[in-house]
Amino acid sequence: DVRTGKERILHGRFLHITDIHPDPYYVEGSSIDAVCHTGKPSKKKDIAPKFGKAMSGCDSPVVLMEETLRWVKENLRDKIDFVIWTGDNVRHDNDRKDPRTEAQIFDMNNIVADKMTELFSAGNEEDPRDFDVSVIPSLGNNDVFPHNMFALGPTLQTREYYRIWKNFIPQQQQRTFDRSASYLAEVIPGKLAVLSINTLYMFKANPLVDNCNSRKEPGYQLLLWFGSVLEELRSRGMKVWLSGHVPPIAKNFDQSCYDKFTLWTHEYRDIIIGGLYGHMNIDHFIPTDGKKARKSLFKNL
Amino acid sequence: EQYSRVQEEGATDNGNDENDLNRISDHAMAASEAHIMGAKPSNKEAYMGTVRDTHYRKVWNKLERVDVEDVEGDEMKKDKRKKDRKKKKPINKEELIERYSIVNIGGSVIPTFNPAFRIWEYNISAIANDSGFVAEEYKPWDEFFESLDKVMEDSLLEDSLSENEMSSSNNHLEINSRKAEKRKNKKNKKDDKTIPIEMPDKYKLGPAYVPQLFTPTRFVQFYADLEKIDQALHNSLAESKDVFKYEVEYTSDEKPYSMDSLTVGNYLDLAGRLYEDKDAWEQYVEWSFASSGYKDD
Repeated sequence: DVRTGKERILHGRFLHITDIHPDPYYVEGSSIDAVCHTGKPSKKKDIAPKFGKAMSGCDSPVVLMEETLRWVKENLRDKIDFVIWTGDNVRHDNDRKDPRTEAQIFDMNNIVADKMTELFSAGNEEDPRDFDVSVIPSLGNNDVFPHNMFALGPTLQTREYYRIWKNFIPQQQQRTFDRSASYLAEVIPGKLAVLSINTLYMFKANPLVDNCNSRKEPGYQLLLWFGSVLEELRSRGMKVWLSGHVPPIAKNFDQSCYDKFTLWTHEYRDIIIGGLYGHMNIDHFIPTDGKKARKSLFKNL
Repeated sequence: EQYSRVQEEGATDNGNDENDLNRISDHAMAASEAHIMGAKPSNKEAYMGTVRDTHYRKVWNKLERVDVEDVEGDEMKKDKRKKDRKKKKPINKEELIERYSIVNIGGSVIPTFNPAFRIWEYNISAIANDSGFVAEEYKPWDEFFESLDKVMEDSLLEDSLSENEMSSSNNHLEINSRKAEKRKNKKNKKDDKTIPIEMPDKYKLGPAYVPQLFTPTRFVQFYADLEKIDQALHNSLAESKDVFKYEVEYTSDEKPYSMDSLTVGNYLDLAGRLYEDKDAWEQYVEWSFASSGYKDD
């Protein structure tokens, strides 16, 4: 580790974890029909179980998050090199009686970031940035308020996330993070990096995103960041994993953003290893066609 | 609102308004869909069906056209391909693979289905005996990110400047504004730094395409079977930590994945197999929902 000078063992393994959605209002034994917050279950199937219930539409009981991190600590922590953690660390806004507020979103993200720090840090009092296992978080569409909406930085929100994730983000990237809520983590110094990409700046559902062609657009600025970082990684002979919350597929991204992002991924195929995303809860993969993206981009331009 | 506004104004230039309306409704639908992401899952099998019938079918079609010389095929395949070849130009497999990249979408901890996460394994053999890395040669990133911050700042300034220019020139040269607009568009495309240049030939394909240092070699998918855990919790008075656990759901090197590595070529072959082989597809869909047994209503 070039910063701490410590020796580190390389395992050739990493963890991708996403969409934890811990819900502090979850009550074991309450009614699933009342989003597991209140109410008397109408029948056996309507009882909210301790660790949650698949396909119920409820978020994660906090104990599910805690037991998951405990299991990771006991079974995986000492066998992995880094953790890619792709966002959505807050309950959904699905209870009119307890609407989700921005303060709650920041508080819960703080709690989860502290748990991840506690789990993977080296416990070095003098240096909170000293981790046994590097952690690379990215921003989810539920981690912002209002839902999906995220403006180009620097804003209160981008600064708040720099504060919440300050132990994960290299200090020299504070200003570019304030603008883009994206950053680069070197998981093997000089060799292997992971990009934490704020995909909300290209997400169709973000009302502040219109396209990726005008310089004022968040997506345009993000692609400026993305292209510059890829070029620098290439010049250093490094390889890189891409990561973010919303998968860069045509269904989710504005067309011009999808074409440009896919084209960057294609033209830097000498250094990009792959992309890891969350948001959709369904475990699957999508092949994206760089050549087709180029054609579509120039046709539309 | 936009729709009614356009209707009232009477669509002047149909094409543009049509596009605008499509884009607005597209964004609005994505927003509403993103909002209900938190509710009970629905139409997810239908979504996986579109993944198969659009993305995987396209790959399968192209794989079917891979030039026979590239692939040892049995006689049947050769004949079939010869017939197909008359229809469309054959494709070189390397070129086909090179045009794709893979977006991996993870299972989640939230019990939309069962809680899940993934361990990825990657090739480090070359680095083990690579004494090439010397800490002294390490190049810090401060300078780069300082300059990048300036690039982003300048591009925003540039935009407001060019906007002023455009508005002043348009005011007193109304007649030329269309030409100026055209000139601006051409200039924009040329100096649009968010469009990459083609990868120079001197760079070789990276770990996603050719097995080498950092190529992903295997993955292990973990999940927590909540139904089983809940039953165990009720059947015994054991502590949660003795009952709650993740277990291996599947790995990339077992059927039907049977991937000996995780390069783009391996993924394209898998996509083709999943499109062609019904049993493999059904197993894939069951795992995509973290073995929760999810079905559309």
